[in-house]
Amino acid sequence: TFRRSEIDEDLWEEVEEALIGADVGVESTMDITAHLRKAVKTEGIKDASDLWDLLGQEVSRRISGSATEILNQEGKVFYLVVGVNGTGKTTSVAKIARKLSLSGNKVLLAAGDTYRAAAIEQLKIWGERLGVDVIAHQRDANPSAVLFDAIAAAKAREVDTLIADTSGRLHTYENLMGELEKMRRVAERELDGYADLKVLLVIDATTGQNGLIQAKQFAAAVEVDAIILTKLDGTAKGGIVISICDQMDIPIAFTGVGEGMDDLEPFDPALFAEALIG
Amino acid sequence: ILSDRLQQTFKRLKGHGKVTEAHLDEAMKELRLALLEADVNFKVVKQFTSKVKERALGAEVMKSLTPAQQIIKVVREELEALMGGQAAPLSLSPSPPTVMMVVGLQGAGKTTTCAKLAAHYKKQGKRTSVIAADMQRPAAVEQLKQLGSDWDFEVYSGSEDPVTIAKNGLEHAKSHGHAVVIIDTAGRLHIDDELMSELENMRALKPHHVLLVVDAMTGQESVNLAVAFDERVGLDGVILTKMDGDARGGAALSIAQVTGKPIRYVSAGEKPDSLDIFHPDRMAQRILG
Ligand SMILES: Nc1nc2c(ncn2[C@@H]2O[C@H](COP(=O)(O)OP(=O)(O)OP(=O)(O)O)[C@@H](O)[C@H]2O)c(=O)[nH]1
Ligand SMILES: Nc1nc2c(ncn2[C@@H]2O[C@H](COP(=O)(O)OP(=O)(O)OP(=O)(O)O)[C@@H](O)[C@H]2O)c(=O)[nH]1
Ligand SMILES: [Mg+2]
Ligand SMILES: [Mg+2]
Repeated sequence: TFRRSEIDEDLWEEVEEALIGADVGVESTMDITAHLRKAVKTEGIKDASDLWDLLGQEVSRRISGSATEILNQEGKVFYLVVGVNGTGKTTSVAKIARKLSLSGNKVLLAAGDTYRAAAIEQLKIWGERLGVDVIAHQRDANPSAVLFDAIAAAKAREVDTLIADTSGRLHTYENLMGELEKMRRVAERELDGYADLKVLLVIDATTGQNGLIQAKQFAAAVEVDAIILTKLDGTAKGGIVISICDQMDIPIAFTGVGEGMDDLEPFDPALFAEALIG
Repeated sequence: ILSDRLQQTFKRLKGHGKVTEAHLDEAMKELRLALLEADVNFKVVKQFTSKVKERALGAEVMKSLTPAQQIIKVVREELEALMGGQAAPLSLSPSPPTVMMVVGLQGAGKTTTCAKLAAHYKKQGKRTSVIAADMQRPAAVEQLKQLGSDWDFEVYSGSEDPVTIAKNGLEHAKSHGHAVVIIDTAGRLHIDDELMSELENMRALKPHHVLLVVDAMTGQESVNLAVAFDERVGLDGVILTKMDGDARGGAALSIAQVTGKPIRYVSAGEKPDSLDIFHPDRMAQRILG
């Protein structure tokens, strides 16, 4: 809630700072405050607490959740989990596997990060903890080859969900984005209709304005179906997703709220908006 | 980019007339937007722009025929002064081993940075080990062992709690004549009281350098996290990672402003040679876009 009770220029500054401080970014902040100023005029709002509610609604209407689609999986699905380095992809793969296997899905994992030290071992440990198999090659193997084998195994075992971890990559590397594009093409070809292919982009809530560029670049390379916003158990608010949803219409599927296998929550726009404005 | 925006602002406002304080205020608005877009914390932006305006009210800008350029000059100077003035590598202790403790949020790049530092000192002919004190992340110790094998440095590991492992690792380094020992710690939230206390206990082992590793794409929370780590653990320096991305890196300015601690290194890649001394002038240029 606001510190002040009347709607004056100081309050508008407070609104701006709440949004900017939450990494909403200049453009979206200006857009939101413009909408609010108009609403205050046309609806004759006098009370700051009413403005507060309006702010929450304005934020909430700009973002959408898609957890139900994933959790109520109908056909078979192949998830390709992507994103820049260190955002929480491998841990999120484990968390999603956890949710889906708890609800009765037969899950298989693919250790698609064949580059980073101990990436394969890290995913294998999660597989053991989850009771889920992991298809892996050796370090420095071709990641597309891992996907090839994982999809073949998924078909042979009639798996419901195959989740592929990939190595962290900065979108500034054309060759790495090219490698990701190739992985998607290989997966589509090998799946051959066996399962829907969905790309999940993992974004760290501590990320500032670069998060929007990440979403644009990854979407351009492999098309992104939904976002997983991690590390919301910290103090960062993840406001950059407002710009992402606004400009690119990509829903948020889940939020990561810790380092354990159960620390994944379905994205709720209203709760997120409430937490964001503080 | 900012210099163009300022040129436009002055052209539009003053035409061929004198520069007024009102014009300066408009210019400071442009500066504020540019810094916020670069992820500089909004409170730091407030302080910074008022400092720039204060200097800009002097003759160098007000009497200049090219006020936009003069303001950019002032901005650059203030940015560079804030972020450390000159580049300086970490000092090594006259009585080895020099102990470095590396801390930060989850996924910032600590383990990789520890490995790069180790490779760097090894290349200088200094016997170096890294203590694998992250007992929480799956395969964290294995990650360091593989990096140690890839990049040729020793890894000390154990099965006790992190502080005991660090203590034992330091004794091992001393008795084996290591010149440099680097402690890799588990990523943690600055609001996790228990894990921050663990770091305080590790700090009691008296490292020469406590380095905060920060992801260059960090947004507004850079201030809160840096202040928390500095207040609880005490920082000697900061290392900015993933600078090979295109994040503007405003977190560097935010952290420099609120902690006063120097940024020592910049990491720009995943290979051992991608650790460079921090250059304030290059960072200023990057933040200004
Ligand atoms: N607090 C918190 N930590 C998280 C969360 N998600 C992941 N982490 C931690 O963030 C760190 C990085 O997670 P990873 O899963 O290895 O990230 P990644 O994207 O796979 O990293 P790379 O493969 O190296 O690019 C680990 O220490 C995780 O435990 C979260 O929601 N909250
Ligand atoms: N492109 C790029 N990647 C980096 C850089 N520094 C680290 N990384 C990558 O970032 C990811 C995370 O690095 P880690 O060293 O595992 O991070 P960490 O801080 O030890 O993570 P936790 O121990 O889980 O907290 C890995 O994929 C690294 O290879 C860098 O400067 N540039
Ligand atoms: Mg990973
Ligand atoms: Mg680590």
